[in-house]
Amino acid sequence: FSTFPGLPKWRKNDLTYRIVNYTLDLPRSVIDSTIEKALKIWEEVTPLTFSKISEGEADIMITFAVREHGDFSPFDGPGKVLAHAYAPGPGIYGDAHFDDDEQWTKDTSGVNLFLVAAHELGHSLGLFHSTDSNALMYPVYNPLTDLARFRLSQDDVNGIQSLYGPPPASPPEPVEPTESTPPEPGTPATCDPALSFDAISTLRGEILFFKDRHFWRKSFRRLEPEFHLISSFWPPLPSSIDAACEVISKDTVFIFKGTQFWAIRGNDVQPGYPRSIHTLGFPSTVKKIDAAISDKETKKTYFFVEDKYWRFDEKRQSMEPGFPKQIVEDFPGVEPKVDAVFEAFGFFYFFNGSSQFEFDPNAKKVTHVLKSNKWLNC
Amino acid sequence: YPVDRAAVDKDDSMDFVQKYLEDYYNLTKDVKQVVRRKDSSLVVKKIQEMQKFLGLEVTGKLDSNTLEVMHKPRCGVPDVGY
Repeated sequence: FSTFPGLPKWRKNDLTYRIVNYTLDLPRSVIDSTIEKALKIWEEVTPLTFSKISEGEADIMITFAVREHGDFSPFDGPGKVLAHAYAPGPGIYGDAHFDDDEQWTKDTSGVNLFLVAAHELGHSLGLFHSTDSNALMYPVYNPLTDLARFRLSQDDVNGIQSLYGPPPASPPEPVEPTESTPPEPGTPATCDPALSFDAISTLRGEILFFKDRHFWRKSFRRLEPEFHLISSFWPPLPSSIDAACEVISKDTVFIFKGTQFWAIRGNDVQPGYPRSIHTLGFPSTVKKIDAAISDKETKKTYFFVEDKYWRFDEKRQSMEPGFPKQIVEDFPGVEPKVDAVFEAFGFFYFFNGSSQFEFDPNAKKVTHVLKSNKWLNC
Repeated sequence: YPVDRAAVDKDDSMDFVQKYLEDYYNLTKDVKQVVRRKDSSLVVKKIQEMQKFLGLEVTGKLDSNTLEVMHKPRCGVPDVGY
């Protein structure tokens, strides 16, 4: 995915839209519901909400037009350019224009309005084009898309969430705190306010929260996290783990327990593991790793052990000199004992007991302190 | 540049290619005359950039596969630069 140069995004979550005029190709009610549906797919994976207004200036003004239509980007008649839209901002920014020389249809007998509207509204929210030909934000219209089973691709979800984050844990309207379902004997209660985690890692756009023999699997395409036994996915792994981190450039998650570590790729535990953590460059005094995170931007992996941390250079495949350092030295505000850590939307989330610390690595400061299980819709 | 003339039939005038690269790949307009020269490495680079972005084989030539995708309906927002 990509975002517009300068990263324009809406500075509020509750946006308005207005359908300024209607193509005669479809009944108005169909156009209204189609646009609403196109907005909903973005609403489901972000904190954004969209309200329709019928007059005045909305954040997103939707118009149908032909040829020159007042924005120096004239349409070109049937075919070729179908529509265009503008990045978030005032006035024409955020607006979406549809070429009414196209035959707009509800199916794909003509140009499918839902597909094009969903794409253009992605621009209105701040997404630029994607090189992933399966992504909605790929620039070329694909009339073969299966409308009945349409879903945003992970690339689209990653893109929009890099701008606005995931949907709120609880539904927008306040609800009574749900009683956490009594855990079966031996399984942790998801919404236990005292819940802590052994390890957390991303995995191909999802987040895995490890606790004892189990883990929660959080995908941004499903509201409810799944709950599984570790052994049901990766039988060779130990029954509980100390730390986990994904090295995206290797499409691999490394799992740590005691002085050993494993490498998993998707469902497969890689051959040649477990290996000793001392092969990574740890001194023999280190008997276990508390938490690990690999920064895809800098290609450095951070290992947290008690109140210190080491840094491993993924390019050189060696531990960096000058370590260990005190955690508080470079991660001020983070409790010196780290249970788990992962990265999302450019922030590091450090977990300590039932709390998590959102840390901005650029500003080098904690920006929020949250409950550990907030990511599990509690 | 080494244009595969056979593939560029009357509909695929160099104007169409020129406009596509200007509209979506930031080919600046002041190289208009350059496109007609056969050795414009800038235009070859732009074609390669487009082919890479669209997931096509990066040949730097206007082969039929590339031209076919270029003619498909698309969004009017550029692919690079804005």
